[in-house]
Amino acid sequence: SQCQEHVFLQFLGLDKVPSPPKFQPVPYILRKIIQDQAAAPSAGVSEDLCYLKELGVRGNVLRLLPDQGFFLNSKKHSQTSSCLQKLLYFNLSAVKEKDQLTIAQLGLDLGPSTYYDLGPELELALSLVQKASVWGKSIPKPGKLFALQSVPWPQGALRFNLLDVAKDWYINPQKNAGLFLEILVKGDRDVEVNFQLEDTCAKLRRSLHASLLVVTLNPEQCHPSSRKRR
Amino acid sequence: AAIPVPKASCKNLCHRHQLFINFRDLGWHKWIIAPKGFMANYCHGECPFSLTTSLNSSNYAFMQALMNAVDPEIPQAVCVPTKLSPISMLYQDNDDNVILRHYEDMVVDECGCG
Repeated sequence: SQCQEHVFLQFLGLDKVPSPPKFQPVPYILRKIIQDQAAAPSAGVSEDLCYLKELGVRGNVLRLLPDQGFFLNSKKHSQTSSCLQKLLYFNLSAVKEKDQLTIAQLGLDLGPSTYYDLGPELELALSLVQKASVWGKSIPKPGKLFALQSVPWPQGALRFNLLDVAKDWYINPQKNAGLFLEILVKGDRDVEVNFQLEDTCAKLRRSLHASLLVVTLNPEQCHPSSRKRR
Repeated sequence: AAIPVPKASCKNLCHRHQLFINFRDLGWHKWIIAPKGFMANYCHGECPFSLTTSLNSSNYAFMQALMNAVDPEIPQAVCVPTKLSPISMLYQDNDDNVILRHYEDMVVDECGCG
């Protein structure tokens, strides 16, 4: 039966039985899709399995890739506006060769109300890492600025479209050196606020959660002719 | 004309039976996040020649049943799924990726002789 199980797992796209130490948090969108799919047969709805109406794109596999990067030691907050710096890294090797990327969305969750009471306005800067560095030996440097966004209050997970970047990484994996994330604090601050800021930045480091939602379409499983007519 | 179905053998005729797959029974609950299980069903029952035409049979099953009547060495048609539907599964792989994928032909909706 183990042999049969192994064959079936390969059919599911797995090399061996997964044994995750703990489950990753599942975003609402994935839970909603699976709940809708479970309800569809009873509602008599025939679903097109190659179209994700919740995201409005063609695709038959959704993957939520965890961030495998690390925090970088930023300077003291009293000296600079930098609150935290982090290398974000996503391993795209799970995406198979024949798959076509239709969505690559970075999700950044800064945590629940960690800086709400304090009231500093944060600014978030995302850059592509300049070049692949040998981890642990050289510090990743920010390259081309990808996004700069003001975050005046906690507003849930922030989302960034990384489709073009991810396509590039997918075609040339050696180009995937990750993303450089920096969270900055805007405005002038007095000594007391600076003290609180240290605490806020430490909380942000603990609560920050990044993931990459990737949707792919397998042309062998999703023929153009199977698409529903509008 | 409709073929009369013998009442006594009805329960033995090819039809769909309920089968709930509980992932915990397979140890798959350790990596499948949702669903916890699903009603997969299965097909079981006899496909006698006299009822082949009334049991959602394929033309091939009919021919096989006909041949079985001529030569008993040839097995009877068998009870198989004739309509299947997909399910979606949310699971976590060894790289901690959370994956949502649709799998076709996971649930037996209808059975017939084939």
